[in-house]
Amino acid sequence: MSVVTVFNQKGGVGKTTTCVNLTAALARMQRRPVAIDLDSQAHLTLSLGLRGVLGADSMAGFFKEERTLESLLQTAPGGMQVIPAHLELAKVDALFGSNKSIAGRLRAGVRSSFPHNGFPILIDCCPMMGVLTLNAVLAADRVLIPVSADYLSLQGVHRLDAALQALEKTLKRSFPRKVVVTRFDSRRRLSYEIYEKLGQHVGEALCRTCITENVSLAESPGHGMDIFSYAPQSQGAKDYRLLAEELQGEGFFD
Amino acid sequence: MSVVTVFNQKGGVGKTTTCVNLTAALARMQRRPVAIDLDSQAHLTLSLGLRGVLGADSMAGFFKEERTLESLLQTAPGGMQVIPAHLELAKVDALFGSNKSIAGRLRAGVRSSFPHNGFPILIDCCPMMGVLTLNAVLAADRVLIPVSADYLSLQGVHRLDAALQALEKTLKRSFPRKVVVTRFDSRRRLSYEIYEKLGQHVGEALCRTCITENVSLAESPGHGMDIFSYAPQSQGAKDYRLLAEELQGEGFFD
Ligand SMILES: Nc1ncnc2c1ncn2[C@@H]1O[C@H](COP(=O)(O)OP(=O)(O)OP(=O)(O)O)[C@@H](O)[C@H]1O
Ligand SMILES: Nc1ncnc2c1ncn2[C@@H]1O[C@H](COP(=O)(O)OP(=O)(O)OP(=O)(O)O)[C@@H](O)[C@H]1O
Ligand SMILES: [Mg+2]
Ligand SMILES: [Mg+2]
Repeated sequence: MSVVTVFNQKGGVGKTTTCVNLTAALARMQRRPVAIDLDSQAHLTLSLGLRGVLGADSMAGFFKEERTLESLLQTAPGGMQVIPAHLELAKVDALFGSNKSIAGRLRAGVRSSFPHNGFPILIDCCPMMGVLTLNAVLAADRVLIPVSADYLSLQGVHRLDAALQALEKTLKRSFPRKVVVTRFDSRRRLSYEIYEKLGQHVGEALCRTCITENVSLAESPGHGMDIFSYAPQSQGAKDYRLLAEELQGEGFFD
Repeated sequence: MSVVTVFNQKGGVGKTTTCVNLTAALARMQRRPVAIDLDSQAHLTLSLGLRGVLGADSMAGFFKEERTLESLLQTAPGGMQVIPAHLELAKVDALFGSNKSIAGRLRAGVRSSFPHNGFPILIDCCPMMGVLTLNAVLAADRVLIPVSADYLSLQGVHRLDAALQALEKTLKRSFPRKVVVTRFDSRRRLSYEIYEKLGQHVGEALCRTCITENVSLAESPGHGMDIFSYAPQSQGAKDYRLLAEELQGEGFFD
């Protein structure tokens, strides 16, 4: 089983878009994935068409009311298995912020709820390394770092890498990671420059697949659908399928 | 004097880009603005070419070491007055997170450091309503909300509006606000749809000026320059000048 945490402390780089559509790609590859929404803005939840979720039936219920993860699984309209988020998650950071001991709670929950399943779990994070994201990173077997093809996003990678290395030292474990360039616009020299600079910085960790800037990817959340349901012939759908195949081929989800 | 806080809890909607370039536009209109970077990722600081800033000489120094705001003013290479951010700001949220009394500290600092000046102060925030952003909102005379022309950004506005209304009730004061659409791509139907929906939701608060998606805006931070220095003839420069004139014309900075 592989828990993949999707994180970048830079905002708007495509964490949610990547988590939604990679999960959807894996579902179509019969990998039976589970998507966990760990952002109080619940954009993954929204993007998959889940409405009217109650706080107690979301990841807020896991942290605040000791609900088990398997009891929180919902089937989204498109058929995907999701543990939704809710605005109440915002209180978790405030409640537990300084309490270091709760950082391991999600890891423990995943192990007790899903001990032997061979299915991938993808976790969408908010753009901040608070107590929720720390839970997601500690629970991770792998970290996937989306980086949009612009300078300020590139800046974020250096900092994130340093933060992960510091965690690796403290916890004496490693966080194998992959970086994927998103919002790649092939008409812009900037896109190629960012891709090259990232390659110099992270080497083999950089995915060959880039996600193209494609309006269908921006439209699909408004219809509560993943890209394969919304626009199966779009460039966005092609790219996320290619990304899923590239990562799957390297055992990223095993 | 007008303190304008630039905030949206959605990531990557152009808060920093708007803060940098509005401040630059106001500087060229001889308004002598000050930009305050309140994001521990320090992207405004970086975008204006400030390097090697020490923690104690940043907004972290204001919160942790009681430095005065005027003692932290720096002149960026392009000539703008900036109070920079630093990674150490990340600790402030952790240090003071639960201590409600420090939420008024920036407001007090602005009033004591800049009591009678007629210059605008623009504050760039991180995408989270934590103790730093709360300081910025409480210090604000106005709130400027950038919204990128996509569905998930639009979602964020409803939530932000509700959060500001709740604050207005509790504090018995108002936060006059303006919403500006950013990353507008005139070839996309989605851009027009988002603009229309926002108009229905916020009415007069929606700026007539939209900021076009323009690669020069994405490139300029990498050169440590605002858009007027980097690409004065670009669409991005035109749009931010128009936006500054529209807001100035309505007394938004007075
Ligand atoms: N490749 C793409 N092409 C077009 N639009 C995209 C693409 N990737 C993401 N978007 C759009 O850009 C916006 C930001 O993406 P997204 O919300 O996935 O980023 P995020 O990193 O999850 O943001 P946050 O930090 O706020 O959680 C969204 O409106 C999304 O629909
Ligand atoms: N109108 C535009 N045209 C082209 N690129 C843009 C435009 N506005 C912003 N960008 C680019 O998009 C990225 C996100 O913008 P920016 O960093 O200003 O957003 P933000 O809201 O401050 O993000 P965060 O939530 O992480 O603080 C940046 O790389 C920026 O250079
Ligand atoms: Mg997201
Ligand atoms: Mg920013």
